[in-house]
Amino acid sequence: RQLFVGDQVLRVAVETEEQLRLLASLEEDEILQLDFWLHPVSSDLPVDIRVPFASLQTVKVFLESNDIPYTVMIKDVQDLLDEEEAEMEADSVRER
Amino acid sequence: GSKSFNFAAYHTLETIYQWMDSLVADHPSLVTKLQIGSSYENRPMYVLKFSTGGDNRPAIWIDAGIHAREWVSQATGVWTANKIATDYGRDTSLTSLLNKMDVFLMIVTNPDGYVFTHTSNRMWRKTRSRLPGTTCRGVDPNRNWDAGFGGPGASRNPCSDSYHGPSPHSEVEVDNVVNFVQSHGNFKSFISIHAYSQLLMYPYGYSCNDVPDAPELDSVGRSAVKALSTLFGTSYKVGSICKIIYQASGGSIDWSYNLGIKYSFAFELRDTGRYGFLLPANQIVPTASETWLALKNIMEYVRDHPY
Repeated sequence: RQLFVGDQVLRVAVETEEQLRLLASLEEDEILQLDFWLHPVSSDLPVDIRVPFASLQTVKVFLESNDIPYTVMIKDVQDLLDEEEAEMEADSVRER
Repeated sequence: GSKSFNFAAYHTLETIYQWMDSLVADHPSLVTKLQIGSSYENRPMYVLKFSTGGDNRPAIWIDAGIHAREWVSQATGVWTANKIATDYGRDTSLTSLLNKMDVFLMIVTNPDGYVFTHTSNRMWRKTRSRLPGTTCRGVDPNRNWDAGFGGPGASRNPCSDSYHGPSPHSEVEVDNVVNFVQSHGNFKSFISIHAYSQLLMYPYGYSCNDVPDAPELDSVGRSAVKALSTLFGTSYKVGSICKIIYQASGGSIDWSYNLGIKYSFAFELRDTGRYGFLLPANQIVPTASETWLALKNIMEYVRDHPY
C-alpha cells in the first residue's frame, strides 16, 4: 500500500497571470511528482497541490522565492488517511 | 438491511453493492438493480433504476464516483439512492416526478479505481486498464468520452492523471455507460457527480464557446445552487466547465449534451477548504443533503420542461 507520510497539501492563492504561469511550469516538472488537486488555471480559484515529502522543500522555496502566497492545507496527508481508515474500521465493527 | 446502514461512513465496494441489494429488497416495487456491464478487472457495474412502471419513460441519469478518490461522491450516491427510495410516496414533488419519469443512479462508476483507493493507493483517480508500451496504468475516464477527444485539457501521457486514453470510449467503464444511455434513447438529463470545489457546471468543457442552451442551463443551475445553499449556506459557482474551471476535453456531460440530452450538468461537491479529497465522513450527510436540494431542483425542472 502506498503511504503518504510527510506529504503536504498546499493551498496557493494565485494573484497574477505570471504566478499562474510559474505554477503551470511546476506542474510540468515530472521529477517533483506533484499531484494537483486543483489546477493553476484562474486567479478566481485556489490551486491545491499535494506535494510528496521529498519535494516539499523545493516547492516551498520555489513559491517563496517567487512571492507566491500559500498556506498548508493538510500538514501530513498520512495522518488524515490513518484517521480515515481507523474510522472506517470502527464503523465496520459497529455495524457487524 | 438498508435501514440500518451508516450513511455517515465511507464503505468498501463490497459493502455498497450489498447495500444496493438490501435497498432493492426493501423497495421492490420501485427499485431494481441493473448490471450494465463489467469493469476492466471484471467487477460488475450496477445502475439502480427507480421506476413506477411504464415503458421506456423519459429518464434522468445520475452517476457518481467516476474519479475513484472523490469518495464523498460515491457516498453521496448511496445517500441519494436511499433518499429517493424513502421519499417516494411521502414527498409530493418527488412522487410526481417518479410517476412521470425514471431515474437511473450509478453509485460507483469506476469500481476498479474505487477498490484500488481502498486497497493500494487512496489518491488513485483513473481506471486500472493496462496499455501496451507503458508501465503506467489507467485512463482518466472523464477525458475518454467522444466529445472533443484528445483536445485541450487532457494529457496524451499515459502516466498523467488526466490521460485521455488511446481512443474515445477505450475504457470499458465509459463504453458501458455510453451503450446503456444510447440504447435507452430517452434520457432527458445527464448529471455527473464529482468532488470537490463547489461548482455546478454545464457544457462545454472541450470548447469555450457557449452551447445553444447556455442561458437556460445557467438559469437552471443558478436556481439549483440557490436551493442547495438554503440548507447550510454553502456557496457554489455556476457556469460552463471551460469558463469556470478549465478547458477539459473528452468529458461525459459534453458527450451527453452532443447526444441531445439538453439538461447535462456536472457537480463538484463540497470542499471545506481544509481536506480536499479527504473530506471527513461526518461531512457526508450534510454534503449529500444539500446536494439533494440541487438535484431535486434540476429534476423538477426537467420534469416540467419536456422536449
